[in-house]
This record gives sequence, structure tokens and C-alpha cells, in this order.
Amino acid sequence: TGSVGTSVASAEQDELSSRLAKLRDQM
Amino acid sequence: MALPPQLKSIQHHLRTAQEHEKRDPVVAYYCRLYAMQTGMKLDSKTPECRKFLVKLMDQLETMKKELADNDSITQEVVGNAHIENYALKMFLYADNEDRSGRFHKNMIKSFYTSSLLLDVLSVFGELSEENIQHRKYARWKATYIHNCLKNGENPQ
Repeated sequence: TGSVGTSVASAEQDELSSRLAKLRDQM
Repeated sequence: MALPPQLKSIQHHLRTAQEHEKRDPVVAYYCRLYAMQTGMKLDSKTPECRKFLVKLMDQLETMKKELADNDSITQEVVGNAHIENYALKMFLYADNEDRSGRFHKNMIKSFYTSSLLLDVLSVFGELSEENIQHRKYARWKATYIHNCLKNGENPQ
């Protein structure tokens, strides 16, 4: 479960980073 | 949603956003954008922080759509000027009260909020030396005058 949890966490982090980049790109 | 303790340092920026939700949505938007960027640097690993930041991102995307026809949101240089002008207006009001010897909660809050908004300016890039000095002075004055009034002393 540890590795699954970590990969879910990093996937969500990546998604947040890309959403933030998209939000800023459109400015 | 309760702010996770790891993200404590952005709580006042988020409160300033709430206070400006209706009054000045552009200020609210950039306060939340600053909180988002800072929050991701602070802690986007622990589940409760990630959950909080996802909610904050949802809010930012919704605001972005609602403010789609506002130049301050679609053009960074306009947004930068909007926040800087507002921050300096609050600073000058508080500074004028201070120089006139009028010490009260409102002017303390204006000094402090102007320092928070100068933090927010960093979403547009490096702060100018002048704004760094303004921020330091405003934060120091807010703390100093608050403590004087709390201890029943007259600020110098």
C-alpha cells in the first residue's frame, strides 16, 4: 500500500501543478 | 474547510481573499493564487494539505471563469498594477493616520493588509527594493502599534 499511496500522491501533485500552470498560462 | 497547520503561513492571505470576495474580486483572486503557489511549496504531500489545495484550485478556476472579461485577470501586467495600487493605497492611508497621531484598529489592519498584498505581488515576479522596504515597514508598524495599544502605551 505504501508505494500505491505514494504514486497516488505524486499523481495528484502533478495534476495540481499542471492545473496551476494552465491557470497562469491563460492570464 | 479547516486550514491544515502545515499551511498556517497563508491563512491571513486567505482571510484577506474572503474579506475582498465582493468588494474587490481581483484582490481575492490574486490572494488565493499566491496562497496556492505558496501552499504547494509548503506541503502538497500530506493528504489533508493536498485535499485543501485541490479545493483551493477548484475555487481559483471557478473565479477565473467568473472574471474572464476582466483585464486584471487576463493580463498579468494589469493585474500587477491593480494589486500594487491597492496595496500602496492601504499603506498610504495607514501611514497618514500614523503621522497624524491617530492610532486605531483600522489603521493597524491597513498596515498589515498592505504587507500581505505586497507578499501577493510576488506572484508577478521579484519584488522591487522599494516594495520590500514598504512590506517590512508596514509589518513592523502594525505589530508595534498593536502592542502599544494592547499595553496601554502611546505609540511614538
